Amino acid sequence: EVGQPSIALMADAPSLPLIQELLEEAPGKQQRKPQVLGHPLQYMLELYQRSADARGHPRENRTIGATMVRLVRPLSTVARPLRGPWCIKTLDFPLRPNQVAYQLVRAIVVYRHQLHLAHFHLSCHVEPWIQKSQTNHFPSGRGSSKPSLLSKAWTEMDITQHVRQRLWNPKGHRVLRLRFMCQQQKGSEILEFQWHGTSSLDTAFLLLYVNDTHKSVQKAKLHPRGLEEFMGRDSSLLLRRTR
Amino acid sequence: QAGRITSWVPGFSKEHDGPKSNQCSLHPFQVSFHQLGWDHWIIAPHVYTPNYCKGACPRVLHYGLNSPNHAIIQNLVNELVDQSVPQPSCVPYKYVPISILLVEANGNILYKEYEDMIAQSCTCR
Repeated sequence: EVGQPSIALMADAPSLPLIQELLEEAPGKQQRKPQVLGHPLQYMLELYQRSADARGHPRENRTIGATMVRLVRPLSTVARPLRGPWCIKTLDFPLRPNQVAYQLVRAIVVYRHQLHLAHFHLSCHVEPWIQKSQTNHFPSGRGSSKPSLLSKAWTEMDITQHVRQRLWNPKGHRVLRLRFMCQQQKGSEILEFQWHGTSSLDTAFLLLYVNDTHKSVQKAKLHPRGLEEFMGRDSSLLLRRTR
Repeated sequence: QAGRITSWVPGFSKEHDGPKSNQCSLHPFQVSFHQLGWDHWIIAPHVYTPNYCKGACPRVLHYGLNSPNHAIIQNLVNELVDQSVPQPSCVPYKYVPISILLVEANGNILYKEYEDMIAQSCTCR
């Protein structure tokens, strides 16, 4: 069982990546399955059905373009009350400490661009949270031209460049911070709005498309060049001995 | 060719290999993630078909088994030189990956293709 000492010992062996992953990613048996419902789960189920058959065999014609897709939910949100017609929420997406060991293929933020809450009809978009004096690397347009798994109220935005430049390096921040900004639709009466009834999960999530590079690292270790270098060192030893 | 070699392997007869049904081959096998104790975090698929290889390796390893030269020599060593050297074993030869959708401890959802998870053919080595 996951978490037992014998498996913990096995995880020390670098040649057991599956065991390592089970320890890192699997919730403990005693832990209840985290509650994941709603749009994120639906989105990932559709992505799965497009990419693999019912028995788990990856489809030949899959267009996913990566061997791994992680859906990251916002960790915390700070909501600011309405300022004029605008209301703003700050979303923090935590990245895993070892995440940069993987090759980033694509980063997408998926968010609701239309919110209908009680008497409010809001149009929304996301922006990077960037300190003043830094430039905005987000695309100016909204949405994605790729075939979407989304219903009408949701939009995808490609933020690969932003994530790659600011977060995908060993010294990068471990948190992607975005601003989720909503405006009351024109013509509707401006009312005092609070973010009641909108959890962070209801408004946005992050998708990281990555490739596992562990295999290529292992292959590199076994690459003949390594052997050549070793042989080179060895032959110099031999030469010294001869001398 | 196996037919020609068998004529000079001392004491060789086809009966030595036992019934064909017992020879090294791929056996389909399905297990649920519930049985493995992983159903609390794996969303899809519900079942997993790892398969397995089982059976006796024949005394003369034919091409269909994709055995490396070493296995052929080891078989001859067992046969002709030293029986304490074991015969080759029946093991998987080719694998295919499986795609898994799982929920992580922190509630994030992961789609991942795991390599070498399903045995597709067998070999003696």
